[in-house]
Amino acid sequence: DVAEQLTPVLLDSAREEGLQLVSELKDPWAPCVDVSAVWWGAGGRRELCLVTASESALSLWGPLPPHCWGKLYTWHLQEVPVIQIVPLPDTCNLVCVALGELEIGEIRLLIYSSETDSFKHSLLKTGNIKAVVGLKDWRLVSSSRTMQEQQVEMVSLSESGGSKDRQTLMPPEETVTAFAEVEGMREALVGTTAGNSVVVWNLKTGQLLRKMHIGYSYPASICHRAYSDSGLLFVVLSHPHGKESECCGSPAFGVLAFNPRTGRSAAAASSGLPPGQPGRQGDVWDTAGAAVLTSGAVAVWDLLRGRCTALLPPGPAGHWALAR
Amino acid sequence: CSESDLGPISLNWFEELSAEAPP
Repeated sequence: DVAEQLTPVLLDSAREEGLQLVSELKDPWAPCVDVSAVWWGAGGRRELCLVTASESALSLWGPLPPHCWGKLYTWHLQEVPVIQIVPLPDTCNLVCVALGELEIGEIRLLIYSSETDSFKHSLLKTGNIKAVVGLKDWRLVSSSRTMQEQQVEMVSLSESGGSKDRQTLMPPEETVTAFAEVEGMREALVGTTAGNSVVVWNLKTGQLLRKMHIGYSYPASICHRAYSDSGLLFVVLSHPHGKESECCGSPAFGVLAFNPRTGRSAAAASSGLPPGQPGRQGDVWDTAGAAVLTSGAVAVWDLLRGRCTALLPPGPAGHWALAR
Repeated sequence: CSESDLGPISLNWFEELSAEAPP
């Protein structure tokens, strides 16, 4: 009910129940630029596998008993460097990847067909792509920009890896920097803009429903996830340029409650970095957030309570650089 | 977050905004 300013304190239980290193995937020839989890399988059986990306290749790893991982397949992508893996929820035998030099220039799908036991590439989109997100039900939304205009588009994917349908979404004036699906609302999508606003779309009609300013406390916020509850829209944001303050520490994630009817907002929860441990790179899944600290540790938060629940210190082999 | 801070709340905000926004 009340927006709390929670101090960044690591729960005592997190020290005891913190993250443990359970396995290592070693790929000495290729420094990792991204990692993601994917469902993979055949004949009705599927298991959670991992994909690691280097600039020129993607590797699929599967669990091997008892506690290790083996490389199942490698795709070589030598023409354009890999920038990121784009997770597509609820898909199987499919990896979506964004490629480019400094910015994303193309989005490709890599698909395995168990019927023909073969892999194939499919080019989904090209352009000067600023942001991309994979949504449930085989949908992908991206924003791209030319000198004159911005294009925001949703592509519905077919199981063979092609595009089944394309829906143009009305672009805001400002560049869209990130998208996030709204939990439990299939046709709603939120985005953040370069002008530090949250925008809301209707994915079915392509309408831009609302633009709501975030405020000046945390410039250039990035949205990760949104939930609609009791007539309010709760948006999980990270603050890549947030500054450390004495009272609140360094902000990692915040949950803002917006009233989409009026455009007004209030802070609902804030997750701060442990004192004296700056850091930024982060990711969100459901109501948990993770970030890499500059010290080389990984911190995990319960975003709705604004509490740091686990901390993984740097490993013997070095500092963590990326958390997914 | 109280209603006085955020203004009148509607459970059907998505449908209402979709009906009001330009097509």
